[in-house]
Amino acid sequence: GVTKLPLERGKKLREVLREKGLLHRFFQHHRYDIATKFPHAFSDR
Amino acid sequence: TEVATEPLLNTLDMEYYGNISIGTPPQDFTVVFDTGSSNLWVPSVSCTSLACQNHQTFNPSQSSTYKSTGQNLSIQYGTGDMAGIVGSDTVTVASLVDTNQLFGLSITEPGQFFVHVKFDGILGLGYPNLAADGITPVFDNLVNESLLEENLFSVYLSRETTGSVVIFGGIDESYFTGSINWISVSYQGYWQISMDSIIVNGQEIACSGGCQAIIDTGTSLVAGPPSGINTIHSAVGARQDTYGEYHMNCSSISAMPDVIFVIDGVQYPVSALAYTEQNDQGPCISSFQNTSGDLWILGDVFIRVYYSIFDRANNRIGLAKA
Repeated sequence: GVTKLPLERGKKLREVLREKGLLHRFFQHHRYDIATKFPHAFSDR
Repeated sequence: TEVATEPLLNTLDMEYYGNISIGTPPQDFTVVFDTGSSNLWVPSVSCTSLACQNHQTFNPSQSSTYKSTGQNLSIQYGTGDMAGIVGSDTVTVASLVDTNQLFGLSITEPGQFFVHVKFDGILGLGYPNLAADGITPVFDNLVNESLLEENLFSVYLSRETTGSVVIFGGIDESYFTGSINWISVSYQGYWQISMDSIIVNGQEIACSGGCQAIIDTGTSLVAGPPSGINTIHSAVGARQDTYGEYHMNCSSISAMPDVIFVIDGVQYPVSALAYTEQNDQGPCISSFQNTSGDLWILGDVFIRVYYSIFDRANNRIGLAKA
């Protein structure tokens, strides 16, 4: 009834783009906002 | 056909993934186990987008247990979006066999940057009310099929490439020390809790009077509103660059203070070594980042320090020193 699933820590897309010299281009063309992942969260305010 | 939608997913800052298989015989996929969403999706063999070309794709015609639903699915994530269909098949997660699981199959993935990520799809571990069009999440199906000893899962994240685990149905005491502090979930959708404050150098510098936080395995950073993040960076001496990342001198990390998250009256310190990253090419980068809202996202940076138990039976999160 207890099952372990191993996870691997890989390179973030952020790091891959940084190494390829594409990260600045990414930020120039996209407004990146982690909050957009959580549209259904409630806030206190 | 119905069109189902799923919350926006960000792929820029996802870094832990594991393997599952779908179908009979099994087709293997690498997915992010994401407590910040609730659906399973992988690319379809029908996907012709560039982003699908270097990922594993699911071929329904090669699975004897696949069933079509005729339902469409649309998912946006970060810099692009995915459109696809909903199918049903057997999903195998480690030794757990989840039959008749509904999941998304992407037909188009126009986001140009997804081509660079190593994982093929995402397996959401959030509550069912976040799931697209009422699809039952994988974890709920595992519970409904009585495959788990307890209605909970726990996560240990290592700093190393290997050694991290998701434990379905239980807690492994070898991954933490001391006692477990239990925190009630404040909203049963995301794994959301109430946080009291954030302290640096003995001063309450953010989240004053309380705020909401989400424990998210699918975000590598700690993110929060700009006012709080800026105050933290001022306190630790980080500078913002043109593109919104915060840098600091690597040689000063040992002198930088802990950032302490206070939850239910308990202090959870995160050291400078834990909240900074050093890459080969430049200065050290802060793992704190601005968001547009007033939510705090406690991602992998926090979970690496605190073994996290996601207790669906009691709607609470357990935290213990990893």
